[in-house]
Amino acid sequence: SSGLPFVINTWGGPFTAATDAAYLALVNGTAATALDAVEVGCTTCEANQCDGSVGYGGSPDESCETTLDALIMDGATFAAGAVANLRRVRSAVGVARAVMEHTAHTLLAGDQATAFAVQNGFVEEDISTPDSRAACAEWRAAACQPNYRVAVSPDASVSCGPYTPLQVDNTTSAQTQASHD
Amino acid sequence: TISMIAIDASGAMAAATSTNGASHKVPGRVGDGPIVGSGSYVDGEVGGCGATGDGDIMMRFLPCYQAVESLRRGLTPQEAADDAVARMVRKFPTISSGIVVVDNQGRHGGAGSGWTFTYAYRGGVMNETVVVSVPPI
Repeated sequence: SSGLPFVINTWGGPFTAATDAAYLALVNGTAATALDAVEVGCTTCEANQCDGSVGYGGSPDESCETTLDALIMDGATFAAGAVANLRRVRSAVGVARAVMEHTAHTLLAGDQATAFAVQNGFVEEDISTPDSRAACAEWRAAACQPNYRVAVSPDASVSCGPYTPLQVDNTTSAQTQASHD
Repeated sequence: TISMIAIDASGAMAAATSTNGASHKVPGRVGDGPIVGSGSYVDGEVGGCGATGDGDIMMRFLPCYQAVESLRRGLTPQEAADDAVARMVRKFPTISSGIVVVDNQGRHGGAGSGWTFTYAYRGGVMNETVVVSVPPI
């Protein structure tokens, strides 16, 4: 161990800005707690978009929309808050903290999570970017490849939708390698 | 995906994860990021964990819960990380995964599969962040 305070996170490169932000917030006292520090770190990554896998304008879905997932957890109290499929709000970890602090729930999802975010002072806005719209357009131009749909018609490995379900063989488990979180 | 664990000067711990998920996912899909014990997990009595990778698979294994419980049973952070990844690789040999594990003293380790996973840390009086590269299991 290098001693306390201490911050550690997945990935290097652009993600080290988040490491530094969280660490310096603890050292400088702008983060009063470890909980504040991880929020500062993840918020930094969301604002910077890190490598494109965090924050607005990344990983568009089939409909070209960017949605966000986030979780925050207090190691002392086991309090936790999370948002899933958060739409049209940039500060996912901030909304997760609001879920933790202003509800007795752990996870809110989708449009209702967006409504909760707005109720708690977060701004609802378009979180796609020219880059994310272009990535989605390129995906559609490439016959929607790679693709997570399985056992559908038309064959999702070569065609875009709309899709209808086919008979499923439950003896095997589908594992696609199209992308990752 | 960023998944982060912090320990403040008093030893209090917290964890968080933020992600925009997988590109070209089916609308409505949610991965491992916001799932307690999967995207991250922390128990200040023991340590914390953060994860990234193929969330559709990883969320079935709760690798961060597994890793923190392994710390509780006496494994080192490196052993706990290796064990959690190995459990997923055993069932899904081609999975892309990465987890970082830290105990409540700041001792840390990482493990991954399917790619060269990296993690970053800074603590004590370090002047800059250090990045660790982890060869795949």
